[in-house]
Amino acid sequence: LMQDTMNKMCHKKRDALHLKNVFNQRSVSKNVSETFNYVSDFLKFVTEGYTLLFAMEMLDLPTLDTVPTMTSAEAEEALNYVSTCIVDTVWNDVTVHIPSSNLKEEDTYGFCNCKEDIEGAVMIECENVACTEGVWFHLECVGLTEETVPGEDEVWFCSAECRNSNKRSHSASHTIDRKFEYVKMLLWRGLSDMIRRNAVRQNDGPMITLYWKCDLPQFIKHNHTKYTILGHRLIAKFTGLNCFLPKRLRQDLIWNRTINLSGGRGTNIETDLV
Amino acid sequence: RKADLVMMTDILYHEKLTKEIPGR
Repeated sequence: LMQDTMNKMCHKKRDALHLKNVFNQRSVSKNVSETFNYVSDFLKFVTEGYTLLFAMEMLDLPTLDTVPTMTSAEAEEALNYVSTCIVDTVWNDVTVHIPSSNLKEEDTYGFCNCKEDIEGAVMIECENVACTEGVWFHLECVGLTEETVPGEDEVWFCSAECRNSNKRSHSASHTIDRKFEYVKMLLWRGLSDMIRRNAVRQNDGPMITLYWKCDLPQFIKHNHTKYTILGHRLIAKFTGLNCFLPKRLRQDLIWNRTINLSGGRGTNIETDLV
Repeated sequence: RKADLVMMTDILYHEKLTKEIPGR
């Protein structure tokens, strides 16, 4: 996951690459397996930095050392407010939506309102690429004839909704603040890495397992077949009705996932890293 | 404190994530 983050973060002339140079992080390389600890620290640094910048922007603080003038109660309220705001802003939907059209039988005719395959009928295409009604329509079904059909230069939409949504998507692509989207992505991935790191430091087995669960869509999306299989097997071993491990082994899998080299609380590290 | 802000954001992020995972 960290490698995916680095691929996205340090792509071309992105901010993270710039930050790496400005803060002289020469040991950080794009290849995570070579410099794991440096990358991990850098990611933490960048995440903390952007979180603080976000707060400075919201509370209108000119420098990082400016102390806002507020009572301790107000400060606590502001802290809650700012944190909630950051999380809500960077939040990505983690649930997977499967479009219902994928579940239909393959041989269903997917075009036109009538959903019937009329042989030899002339069809017209809706200009909205995201048209949900079928994209191609029989002239008869939309009240057109070969004489009244729009010319090649003219645009045609099957409905007012398609016309409006096409307008919206056009204007949206011009108004997207790419820099902001990039920072949001960075923060989302950074925070995501941070909570996993905390779970490992505390050897919080149930949480680590839970994170494996929410990482599955990421593994599938980025074609990490090995981790998809590993994660799936791990989760299947102790959740639901299919749990097939004896209690002792289950306990071992949940709680024996980290190693504490230096002793003390909150200093566990990943077993595979050791 | 700066560390409080980062920690608080982290906690809220964690809470929001665990709320959304089905079958917990």
